[in-house]
Amino acid sequence: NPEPEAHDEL
Amino acid sequence: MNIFRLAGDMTHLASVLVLLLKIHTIKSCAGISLKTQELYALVFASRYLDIFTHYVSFYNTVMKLIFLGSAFSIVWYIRRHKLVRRSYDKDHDTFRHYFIVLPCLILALLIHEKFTFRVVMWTFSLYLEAVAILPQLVLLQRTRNIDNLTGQYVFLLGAYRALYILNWVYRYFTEPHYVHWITWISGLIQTLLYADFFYYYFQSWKNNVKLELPA
Repeated sequence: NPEPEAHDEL
Repeated sequence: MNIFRLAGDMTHLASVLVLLLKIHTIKSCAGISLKTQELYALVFASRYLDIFTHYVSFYNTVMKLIFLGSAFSIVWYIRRHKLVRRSYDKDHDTFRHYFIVLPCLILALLIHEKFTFRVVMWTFSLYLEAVAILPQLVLLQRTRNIDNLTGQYVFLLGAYRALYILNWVYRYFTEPHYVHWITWISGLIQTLLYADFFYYYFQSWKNNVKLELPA
C-alpha cells in the first residue's frame, strides 16, 4: 500500500 | 487523474466559488453555518500540513492553497466583515464544535494507518470532513427560506463527495493495491449524510418549488 503521506487526493 | 476525480475537484471548487460569490458580491451569509465553515478550515489545516514538504503535483499544491485560503477567508468574512456578519444567523447556528471535533480526534488517535503526528492529523481531517456538514444541514432545516445560492452550495458539496466515491471505485479496478479503508468509509458516511438533502433538492427542482427541508 502507498503511504498515506504520499496520498495524491485532496 | 481520472474524470471522476477531476469532476469531483471541480465541483468542490465550484461550491467554494458559489459561497464566495454569495459572501463577497451579495455581502450576505444568510443560511450559511459559521460552525461548518470553521470545521472546514480545521479540516484543511490539519490535512495539508505537508503542503510544503510533500510535493505531489502543481495541480495538487494549487488546489490545496485555494481550499486553505478560501476556507479561512470565508470564516474571516463571516466573523469580521461588518456587512457580512450582520446577515449571520447566529441564533439558529447553535451546533457545538467540540461535539464534533473531540470524537473525531479520539477516533483518529484510535484508528489510523500509522501512529505519527502527520498521519493522525491526516486521519483526523478525514473523520472531521465526514461530519463537518452537520451544523450546515441543521441550520438548513431550521431556515424557512433557503435561497438559491445556499441550496446550490450544499448540493455541489454533496456532489463532490459522490464523485469522489466513483473515483475510488475506478481507481480500485484500474490501479494495483489501491485500498484505503479509512478514506473510503469516512467518505461513504460523508456522502450518506447528504442523502436526505439530495432527496428534497431534486423534489424542489422537479416540482419547480422553493427548497425547504421538513423540520
